[in-house]
Amino acid sequence: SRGFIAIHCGAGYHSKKKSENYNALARKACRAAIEALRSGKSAREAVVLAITCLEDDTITNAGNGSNLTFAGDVECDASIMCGRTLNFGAIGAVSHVKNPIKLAHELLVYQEEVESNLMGRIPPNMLCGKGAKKFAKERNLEVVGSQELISDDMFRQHCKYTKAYTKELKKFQENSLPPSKKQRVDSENIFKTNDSNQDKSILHD
Amino acid sequence: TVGAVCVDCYGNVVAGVSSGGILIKQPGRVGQAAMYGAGCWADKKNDDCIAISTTGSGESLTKTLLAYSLALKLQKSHSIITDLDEVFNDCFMNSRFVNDVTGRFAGVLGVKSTPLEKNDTTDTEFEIFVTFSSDSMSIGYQTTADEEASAEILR
Repeated sequence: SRGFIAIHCGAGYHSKKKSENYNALARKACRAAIEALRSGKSAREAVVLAITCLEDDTITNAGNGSNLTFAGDVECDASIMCGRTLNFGAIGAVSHVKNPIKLAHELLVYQEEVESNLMGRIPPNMLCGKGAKKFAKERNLEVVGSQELISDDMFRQHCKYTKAYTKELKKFQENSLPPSKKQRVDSENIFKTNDSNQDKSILHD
Repeated sequence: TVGAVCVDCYGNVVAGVSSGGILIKQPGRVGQAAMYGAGCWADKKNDDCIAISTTGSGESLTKTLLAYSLALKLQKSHSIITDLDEVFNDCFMNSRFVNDVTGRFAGVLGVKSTPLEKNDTTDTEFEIFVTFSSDSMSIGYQTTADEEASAEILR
C-alpha cells in the first residue's frame, strides 16, 4: 500500500452512548489522512490533517471542546515528531489557536527553514503561552477569540467541578490556614475579583 | 487527548498528539502532549522504524517519558505481541516515577516495522499496536489499500 494511518481519541472513559460518535469521527480523520497519502503527500501532512479533524470536533479533549483550566480558559498542548529528520515541534499551554497541531507542525517547518539557510539562529523545539500565540499569528494560522474553543459541555463541566472543588478547598484552608488569613478565603470573591495575590493563595497543588 | 501515527509511501514514520489537558487544570500547566519524549515519538533508522502516540495521566506520562521509553525497548523487540504488555508494565505501571497521585492511566498507540528477512528488500511490513490501562480507548486505522477506515472503542 502507499501507507497507512492510525489515530486515537484518548484513553479514559468513553460512554457507550457516544461510541458511534467517536467511531464516526475516527473514520473521518482516517479518511482525511488516507486521501492525502494516496495523493502522495507525506506522513507529516497526513498526521496534521488527521489530528486537525479530531481537534475540530467538540467530542474530543483537544482544540475545540478542550477541558478548561481552573480559570475557565482553553490552554492546549500539542507536538509532532518526524522519524526521518528526528525533528520535534511542540507547543504548551497555548490559548486562542484553533488547531494546536498546526502550530506544532509550523515549528518543524521553521526548524527546517533555519537549518537550510543557516541564519545562525537556533530554532526552538517548544514554544509556550503568549510567544506561541505570537508565532501562530506570524505564520498566518487561525487565531480565535477566547470563547470560540469553549463548548457548552465543557462550560457546564467546568462550573460543576470548580464549585465542588472550591467548596472542598475552602474547608481544607479553613482547617489549615492561620487565623489571620482565614477571612481572605471567600469562594464567591474568587470569581469576582482579579486580585492575583488571592489567586496565588488557592491555586496550589 | 487525540493522536496519530502514520507511515507514508516513502517509508517515513511520523507521530503527533494534541490535548486540552486535564479538567480544571492550573493555568500554565503543560502536559505530556507538549513534552519531548512523553506525548509522541518517531524514529526511523534505516528500515527499522517506530512511531508512538500516548495519552493519559499527563504528569505520569511526563515523568516516565513514556513514548520514548516504550520506543527504546520496543525497537529491540522481535515480537510486539509478546513483548508489549511487559514493556508497558516496565515503563509505566510498575515505574517508580508513577504514583496514585499523578495517576496510572495511560493509552498507547504505535506502529513498528517488523524485522525483514535477510536480503529481503522487496517490502517492509508494519505492525500497529495499542495498549491501555484505562476503562477504554478509542482508535481508528486505515491503509491506502482499504476502501473504508476501521474504528472501534477498545474496552
